[in-house]
Amino acid sequence: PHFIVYLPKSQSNICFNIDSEPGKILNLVSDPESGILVNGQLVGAKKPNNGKLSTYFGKLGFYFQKEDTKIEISTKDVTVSHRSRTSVLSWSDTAHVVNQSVLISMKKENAVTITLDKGMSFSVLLHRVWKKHPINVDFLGIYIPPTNNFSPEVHGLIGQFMQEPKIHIFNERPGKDPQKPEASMEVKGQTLTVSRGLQKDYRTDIVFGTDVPCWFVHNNGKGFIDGRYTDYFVPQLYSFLKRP
Amino acid sequence: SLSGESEETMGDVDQVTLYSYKVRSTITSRTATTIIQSKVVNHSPQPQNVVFDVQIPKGAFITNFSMTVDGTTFRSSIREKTVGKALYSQARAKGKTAGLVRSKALDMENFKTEVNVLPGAKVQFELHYQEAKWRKLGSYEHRLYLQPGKLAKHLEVDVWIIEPQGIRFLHVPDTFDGHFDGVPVVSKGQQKAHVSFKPTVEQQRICPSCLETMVDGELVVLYDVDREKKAGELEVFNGYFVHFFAPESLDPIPKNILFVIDVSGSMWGVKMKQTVEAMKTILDDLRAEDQFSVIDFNHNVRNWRNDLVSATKTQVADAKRYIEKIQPSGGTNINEALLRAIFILNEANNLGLLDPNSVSLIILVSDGDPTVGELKLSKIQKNVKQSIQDNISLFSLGMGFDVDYDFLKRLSNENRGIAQRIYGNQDTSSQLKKFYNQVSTPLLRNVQFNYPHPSVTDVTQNSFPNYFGGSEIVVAGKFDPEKLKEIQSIITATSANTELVLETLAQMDDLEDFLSKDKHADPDFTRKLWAYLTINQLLAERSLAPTAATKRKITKTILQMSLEHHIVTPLTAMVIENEAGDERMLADSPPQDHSCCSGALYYGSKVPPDPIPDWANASPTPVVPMPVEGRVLESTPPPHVMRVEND
Repeated sequence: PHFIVYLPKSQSNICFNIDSEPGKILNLVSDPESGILVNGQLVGAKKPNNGKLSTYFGKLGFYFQKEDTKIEISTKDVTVSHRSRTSVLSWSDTAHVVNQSVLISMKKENAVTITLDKGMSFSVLLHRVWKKHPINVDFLGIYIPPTNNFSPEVHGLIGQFMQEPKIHIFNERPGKDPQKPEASMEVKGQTLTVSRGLQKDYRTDIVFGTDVPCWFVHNNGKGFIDGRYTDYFVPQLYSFLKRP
Repeated sequence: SLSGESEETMGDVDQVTLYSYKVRSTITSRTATTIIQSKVVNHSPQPQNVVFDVQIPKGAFITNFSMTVDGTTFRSSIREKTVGKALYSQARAKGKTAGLVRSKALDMENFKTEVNVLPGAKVQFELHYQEAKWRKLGSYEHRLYLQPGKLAKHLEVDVWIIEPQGIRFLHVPDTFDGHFDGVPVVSKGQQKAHVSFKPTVEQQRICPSCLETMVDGELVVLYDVDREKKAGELEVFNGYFVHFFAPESLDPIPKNILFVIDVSGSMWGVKMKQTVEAMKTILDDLRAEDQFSVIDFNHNVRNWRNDLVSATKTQVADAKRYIEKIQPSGGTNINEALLRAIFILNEANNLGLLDPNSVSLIILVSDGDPTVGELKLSKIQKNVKQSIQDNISLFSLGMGFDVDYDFLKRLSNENRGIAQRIYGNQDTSSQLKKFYNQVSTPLLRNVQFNYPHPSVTDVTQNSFPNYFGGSEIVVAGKFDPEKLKEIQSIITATSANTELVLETLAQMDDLEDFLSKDKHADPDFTRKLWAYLTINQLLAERSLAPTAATKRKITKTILQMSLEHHIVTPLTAMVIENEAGDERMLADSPPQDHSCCSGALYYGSKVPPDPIPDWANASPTPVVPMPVEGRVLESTPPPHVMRVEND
């Protein structure tokens, strides 16, 4: 999956990819204090392309501890568990489901929005590919608005950026690839070489997406994210991140 | 059934021959139209009486009958009852009669025509009827009663099933004790299936040298449609729509259930034995989160526990022991028994002892009329209606033929439940269990279907207190195709753990293409199903009408619809006459408990459409587009390249 992190103070989009393997579960948001957890499980393409097997989010798990609600979103359906009871919704329906203070709005074959009372929301987009495509598989995208008020302790691959890191981008220069300029970026006490690139925001155009220019951090975001991406692997879909 | 034998290969020649007996059923989206046709030749030297006697499911609507006797054709027309009788009395056909008679068999009635046929004459009968297929315990059951009465030179049964939603499974169980193994031929596609049953004369024989036919029973076709894709299926066509709703993947809602069992003297013997047997299975089936108790009544009312108790193994075992010891005797005090059950549930509710998300059910099992206490049925109805709370549904099971089934039906329909007849002459225990299994898994409460667009009209019952797993709620209505190209529906409901709103959009051309491709598909199915539902629900509402004026108004509507849609209902009769109009027969429906949509598990109510609840109207999180700050310094890959940055 590719990540786009918008940093409001720096007015910059920083992006990175995580190249891992199918089945791995990445922690995206871990906020034990507000009892909010978001994990994503990777699914692989049907087969490698140019020797490389692409991976995507195939399943997303949301756990709202205080509301005793778990929401598992897969490319097949959406399962809502509240206390000990479960309802399964299908992507073929347009549905709204509310229990206690969690509202789930599904738009048929398109998107799920999860809204909590406390001004917290998450959007998940469904990318449905042609079933017979030799390589591509259905996959999901997750969008977390910067307005979500997590606790200051929030972490995770995405959660950590709720506390915006200071960055300084300088010395823009032509890159090895003439079409892709480079620059140096100071962040978290390190200086990284970043490349100018394009990522996609699919919320307004689910097929072609909207180009989002950004500064791309290589090596699975090393230097930009705390630690290494492998630090964000969790064993279960609803495991909180164990932080050092 | 036809008297006498037929031609060379099938017995002596001087009798009546059944030349062909053909049954063709087409089911298009749960709407079944069946045509039964038979051809007979009188080979005997003297006039013979020929009877055309077919069993049709109760609740089916006869729509057409024609008969050709020795070249003279008789056609049917649907008339208002008294008009029909008057026409008939003006020109009674000689040697010919027709009629609809109550059947002795389970849930069936007979259409019977008798004609006196001259030597050498040929007769052809053809009857059309339609019905809705109700989903029960996870499948639709189509039963065809085959009773040719004798060996037929051509015996052919064809069932075509066309389901735009997709056919999940289809099964033809053996109902002839293995005699016709391998004869039914099933071909099944994604959305269409065909079952043919065409035994040769030899295969029809009871034994190789016998002259009797083995074909005397039911051909049953079971099937279900694809469901995992979506909870509801909205089918729009020709100015009508039908909405099928049967969500599956929801956790059961806990139930508070009170069994109210008649143990009066008339229950003594097999009935009680079978009831106890069924109850033991039913109690074992309760879930841990359910609460229950048992009330047994005759002229006295007793309860196993004064309050509801959780269905733990211990409690269930104790309840079973209690039931086993019951000895039926004495009179029948239905009023007191029901008021006791209602009191227990109301009390528990008022004391906050019930799960707020639970469903409360009363299941009354009785085989007779009240003989002790309040005897006036309307008073009992009034007492029950006044004391029962809105969150309680009353289901009544009438055992045998002594019970006033109409009373039980009214009692249930006006208290959010339904009544069902339990036939004493069949395995009572399995009927009781089968009924219980239909209501044992409540999945949704307060289900309401809304069609907000003003040009949607004449919507059938659209509000239901419960939805039970394995069943299906069907709502239909009309719309103006000129004004509306697609229909929006909003279903609101409460599941075990959430409030639910389901929105569906459907347009006509979804089906147009599909139906046009199949010569068997009935393009009229939406209209037929809408009419079937509407008339059945009106018949039930008519029996609950609070005033004579209301009753008259409903009667008028039913009559008008019956005539418009050519349907034999309790208010119409079928006049069968020859072209000259000087020979007429009258097929009148018997006085019957025309239970609303026999087989339907729901008796809902009509409520005006509600808008989407506020909480569901919350516009999804505003899409804050990623800020696209200053353009990139250099040109980047053309935007159509579906690629993102990568290492």
